Amino acid sequence: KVGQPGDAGAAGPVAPLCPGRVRYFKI
Amino acid sequence: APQGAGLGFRELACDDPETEHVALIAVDYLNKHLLQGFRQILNQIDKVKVWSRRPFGEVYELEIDTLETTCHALDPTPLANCSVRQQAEHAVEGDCDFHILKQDGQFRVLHAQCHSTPDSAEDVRKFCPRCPILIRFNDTNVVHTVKTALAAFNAQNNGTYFKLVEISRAQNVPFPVSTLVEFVIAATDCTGQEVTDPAKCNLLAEKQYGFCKATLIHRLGGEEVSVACKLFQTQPQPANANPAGPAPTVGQAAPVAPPAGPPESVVV
Repeated sequence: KVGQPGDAGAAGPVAPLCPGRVRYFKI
Repeated sequence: APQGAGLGFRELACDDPETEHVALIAVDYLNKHLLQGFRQILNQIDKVKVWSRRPFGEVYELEIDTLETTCHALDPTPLANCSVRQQAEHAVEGDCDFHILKQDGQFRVLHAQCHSTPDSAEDVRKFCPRCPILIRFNDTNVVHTVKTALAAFNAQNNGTYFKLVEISRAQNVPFPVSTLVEFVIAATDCTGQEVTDPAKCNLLAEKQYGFCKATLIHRLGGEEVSVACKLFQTQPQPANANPAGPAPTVGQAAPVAPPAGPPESVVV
């Protein structure tokens, strides 16, 4: 099924709520 | 739970300013309750849930990652002025769970639990083959380096005798072959010259702590130690202590036996 303009899914990717940004570095 | 109350929690983005505000309260709480080691700084917020609490308030359930700074827990330097321990120095991460109650605009920590984990030696070597690697505090080289460095510091310091409180960090350096240590000392009621048995020296009622960094280079012809200590302002005794009583002895300080003889080469 192809989404139509105006579909909820056509609004673009939603940023995940979590985890948040890394301030320094990950180990 | 009453019917139709839903899940009982609201979702919040980890980078939402509200979440960040609560996470900074958590880190502040953590640093105020650290008894040893290094002050922590917020690195990442992993998860957050905000639970409704009856009859009033909300509870933030928070998972955060912290990183070790170079400031010791006893160091009064503001956290903003403490630098993060870099990966090349073998970084240490903290993994924390917090429950924080917000009621009437006030925040109160209900639960706090953290585990710290050093980066793996393999990871450090991967991007920096010659970087120093953390080693255990009971390593023979570490114990020897701390004893030698403390003796060197006390020898140069004609007044108060300082004794060891805590070894905070220890690393092996491959080139030149040496041992790096960071440790905490505290002033005692003994003077440098009169000490025969350090175990009999008591910490002062007004605690004066210091933080030392030392290196002992292992050479074929002997060894060379260098040590630098930063003394912190004295800390007044707790209000419930009896000012008229004798100076309390503190059992936390590990007694340090003096080295068998003076180090072969000492640079302070």
